[in-house]
Amino acid sequence: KKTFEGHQVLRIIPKDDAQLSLMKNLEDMNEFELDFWRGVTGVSMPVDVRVPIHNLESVKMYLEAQNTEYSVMIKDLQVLLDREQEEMKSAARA
Amino acid sequence: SQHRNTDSFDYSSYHTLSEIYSFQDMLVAENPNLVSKIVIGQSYEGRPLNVLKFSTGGTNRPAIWIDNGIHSREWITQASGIWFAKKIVTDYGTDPTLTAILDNMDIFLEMVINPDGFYYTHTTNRLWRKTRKPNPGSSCIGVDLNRNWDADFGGPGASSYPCSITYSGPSAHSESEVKSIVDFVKSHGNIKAFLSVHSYSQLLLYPYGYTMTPAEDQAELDSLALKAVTDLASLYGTTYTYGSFFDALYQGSGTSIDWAYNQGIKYAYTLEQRDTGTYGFLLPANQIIPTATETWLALMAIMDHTYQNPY
Repeated sequence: KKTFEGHQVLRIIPKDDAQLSLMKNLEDMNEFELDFWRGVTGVSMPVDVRVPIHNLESVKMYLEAQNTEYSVMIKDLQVLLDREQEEMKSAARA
Repeated sequence: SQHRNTDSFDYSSYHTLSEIYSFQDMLVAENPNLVSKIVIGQSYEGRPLNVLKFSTGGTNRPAIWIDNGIHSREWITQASGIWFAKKIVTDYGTDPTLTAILDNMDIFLEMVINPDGFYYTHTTNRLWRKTRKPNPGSSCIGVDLNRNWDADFGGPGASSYPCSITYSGPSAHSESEVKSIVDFVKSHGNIKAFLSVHSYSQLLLYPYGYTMTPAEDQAELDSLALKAVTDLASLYGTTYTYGSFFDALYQGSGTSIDWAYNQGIKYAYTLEQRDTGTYGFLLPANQIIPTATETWLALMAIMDHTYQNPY
């Protein structure tokens, strides 16, 4: 079973066409192993992306180097998944 | 399977595929004069593609199609589908609007379009979106079923790369999960509304996605969308953005509603349920019923308009 300890979901809002283009490049980069939850659409439209823990630092540095602001939407994905799993088990018991 | 009937079923929890299949059978058994189950095909891994038919009689009546779970990780959609099914049997005979619709039209509901992907989200990878069909020549698995329809197939907004989450597949309708719906809708020939339920983003979208050219019925689709999102917001204040797929979201080719619209099904909409970016695909279970309830108001607005405006 695949787990997601330490994976974060980042929210990035491209502010201009240059940042939009940067996000599109990011979408095509396989090396970061990114999973786009909400894809790149347009300027001011949020992009949500799951970043594996081993690439978090690189991705954040990449964004910061390009002056692209981001926020952490989900701090540790596995925590939420564990909670969901526990709720399902509890409901099944009930 | 541990639930004895659909009254005691826990609608405020996420359920496995086998529990959903059991629910469907219970609902049919409890309401033999209203609900029947049609198996329209099989998924790649051999799971049945079940559609519930809600009908009060007649032959080949005009009908409404609703589907959930084309992207398997969007769990709120399959959970809402269960709630919709129960809502239909509960409200028929008590809610005058739904009763009038069902006295004249049929409703077809496919709760889990992508059962292989859904099963995989429960067993192996909670965040899986596509099917589970291997792609020859690639180590990457699966096709994005909402890029596999014959509507500018393979155009901008879809990927020809099997590892992409928007991989279109090798050809239009190559996936049995899509082909089964296409064959069913075509052979029925009297579907008047085609409603696809997704999450997350809180959007109500109508054709087109593959082109910025407005649909012929854009004005009507747009005003109906406004009515639907207004009704939806009346319950909890949840705000939806609405517009054409192209304008309100992004360019996407090979999508289900564009195909449906080009088949002559005028009322073709995609809904994107809660939220806008707190939980994403991990919407807490305590939001299932509120989300389904508000979504139902939008669906009812579209279904009632479809009934009131025959074409």
